[in-house]
Amino acid sequence: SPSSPVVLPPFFMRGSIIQLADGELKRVEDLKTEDFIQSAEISSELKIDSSTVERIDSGQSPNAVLIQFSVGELKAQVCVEVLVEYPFFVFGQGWSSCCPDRTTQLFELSCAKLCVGDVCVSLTLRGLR
Amino acid sequence: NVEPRSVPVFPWHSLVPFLEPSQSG
Repeated sequence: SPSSPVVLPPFFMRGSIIQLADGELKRVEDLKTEDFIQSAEISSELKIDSSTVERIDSGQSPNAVLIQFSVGELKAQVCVEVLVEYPFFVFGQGWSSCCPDRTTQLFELSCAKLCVGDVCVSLTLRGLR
Repeated sequence: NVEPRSVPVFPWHSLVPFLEPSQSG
């Protein structure tokens, strides 16, 4: 069954300090796609995957959505249930969620609308087939 | 005199999801 909705972590709060793999420090609102790509290249354990949003349905829990992703070259189908305000990082677009107004209200993080077809940054462990 | 305040620093990989095929179904 899909994982339970994620309680929102603190690091999405505007102004949070994020350390990239090369040690550089950036604010969460200033992160760019290249930051994730370069950090994954430096990391010996992690690999970046492109995860395309295929479906968005209302979740089983209140205030949650069920998002189906097609992950990586193998297009593995992965389904996650998250709160509507949970932000994903979309390649070339930045932070996006199913309810950007709520994300901005809670985190002061400017956010776009997450839509079917958006390609999100996700991670897998290197060496996982 | 201002009390030193530690600011949390979060690693980059905590911001994006691990989407493993085993999560589906």
